[in-house]
Amino acid sequence: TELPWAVKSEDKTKYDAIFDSLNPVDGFLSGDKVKPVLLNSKLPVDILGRVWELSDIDHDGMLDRDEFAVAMFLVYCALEKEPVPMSLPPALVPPSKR
Amino acid sequence: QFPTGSSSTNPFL
Repeated sequence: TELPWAVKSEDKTKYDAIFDSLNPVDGFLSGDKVKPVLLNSKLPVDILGRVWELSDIDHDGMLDRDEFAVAMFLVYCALEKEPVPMSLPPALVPPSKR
Repeated sequence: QFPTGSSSTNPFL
C-alpha cells in the first residue's frame, strides 16, 4: 500500500518557498546555504547534524526540494520537542526517493 | 542505520 508522505502538501508549499528563496543551483541547495536556515531554529548543532544526515538521503552534501522538506519537517518536530529519530521513518522518505 | 555523519557531506559536523 502506498504510504502517504508525512509532509503535508501545505507544509511542502511553505518549505518550497523557503527552498527557492535560498537560490538553489540546478535544484540543489549546498550545505552552506542550508546551514544558516537550520541554525536559525536555535536547535543544538548535534541535532541539526542528525537532521542533515536523515534528510540528505543520497548523501551528496546537498539537499534537493524533497530532501529540504524532510529537513524542515524534522526541525519543526524537534522544536515541538519531538526527538529526531535515529533513522528516517518510511513515511518520511519522499515518494521520489523510494 | 545510525547516521554516523561524515563531515565531508554534513555541514554541521
